[in-house]
Amino acid sequence: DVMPTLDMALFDWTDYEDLRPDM
Amino acid sequence: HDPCYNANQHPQFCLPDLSELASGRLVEASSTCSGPPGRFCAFQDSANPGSKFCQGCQEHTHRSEHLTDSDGDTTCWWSKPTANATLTLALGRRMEILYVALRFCSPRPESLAIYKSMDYGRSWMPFQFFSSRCWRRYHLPPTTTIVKSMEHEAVCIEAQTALKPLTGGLVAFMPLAGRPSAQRFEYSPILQDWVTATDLRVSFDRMHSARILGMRRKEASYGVAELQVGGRCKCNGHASRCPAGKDGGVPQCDCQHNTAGPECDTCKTFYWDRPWQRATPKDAHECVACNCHRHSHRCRFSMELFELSGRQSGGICLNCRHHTAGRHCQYCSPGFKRDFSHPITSHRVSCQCHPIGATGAFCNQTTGQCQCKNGVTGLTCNRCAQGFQQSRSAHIPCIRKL
Repeated sequence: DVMPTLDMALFDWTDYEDLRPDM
Repeated sequence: HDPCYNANQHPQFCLPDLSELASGRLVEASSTCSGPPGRFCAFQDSANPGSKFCQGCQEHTHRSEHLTDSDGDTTCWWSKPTANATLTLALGRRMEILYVALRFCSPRPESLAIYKSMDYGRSWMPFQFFSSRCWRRYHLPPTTTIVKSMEHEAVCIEAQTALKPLTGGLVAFMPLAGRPSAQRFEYSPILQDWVTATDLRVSFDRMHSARILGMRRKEASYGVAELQVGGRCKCNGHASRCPAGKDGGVPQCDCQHNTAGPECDTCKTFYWDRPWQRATPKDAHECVACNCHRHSHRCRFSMELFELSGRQSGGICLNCRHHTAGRHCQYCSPGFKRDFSHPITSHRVSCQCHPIGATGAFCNQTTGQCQCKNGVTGLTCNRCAQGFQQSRSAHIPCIRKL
């Protein structure tokens, strides 16, 4: 099985704005 | 075709042409017979003292420009009647001198010295002495043989000081003649230094007795028709041309073999994988570019690394770009990995670690494997591992499935 790529849109960025990539 | 490279474009030892260095240059005379009431006497016949003639000094006729003109006329510089006079020639740069020759209008001096400067006239050192009386005039023995231990020293010789010919006599000095290492000049730093000069000075120290010449003391002058200096730019075997600089200025070596500097005495920027060396007929000692895989334009030389490499390579790349690092810019910087689908020289080495799944931007330089957070997998840490699922937390992106 190939696992799906992490979906950046699913993350809650509230506390991690500094980690949030430009999308 | 540049003689610094052979037909296969391999570098080879090369020299600028031998040229007449005094030609067209101004010679500074310490004394010139330049007008009344001065007068000088000379001989029309080189062997006949009875051919003496005298004439008054004229303002422009006897100036030192006549020493280096090449119009075919026997125009002479004449000194004032005096015991001493000097002629000084500034060469403008460091030259390798092969000969110095003076053709006299007067009888040759009883004692004459040639000096050279290597620092543009600030200091002078003896180059050669000529005297009928070496001990008395210069406190040196008359020398016929030069031994190896003194081949960088001026000697005194008795030759070329005879009274006759009374006119047209020659005094010539070849700095390498009779020196034991002359045949291996290109391998002798001592002789390479010995022939190097920025300026030359001829000192007329004593003339033959005026009485012997059949003259009164105030009639006896030094007269020289021609001063010739043969030599070439000092380019250390790395240039075949040395053209005049801008506006006819000081000649400049046209440096080859990736060398640079006024005498091709250093390596060009980025050509420091080996130490600079003077070229020899056996080895051009070309400066070699550092191997930075096209990720840097600057490097420095390390003798320690050069020795450690068996004298093969001593360059250390500086300011590696494109996220590369290492002595040859052969590694990726922390956080960057090589894309093996591109050559090592490619600019396209970029970090592929996932910004959320990886713990940082560091990856294995060889495999490209990023360091993944718990529960995350993949080369770039971009997927949740078996038994994990994506969370909403960017801090813990994968959580164990319930």
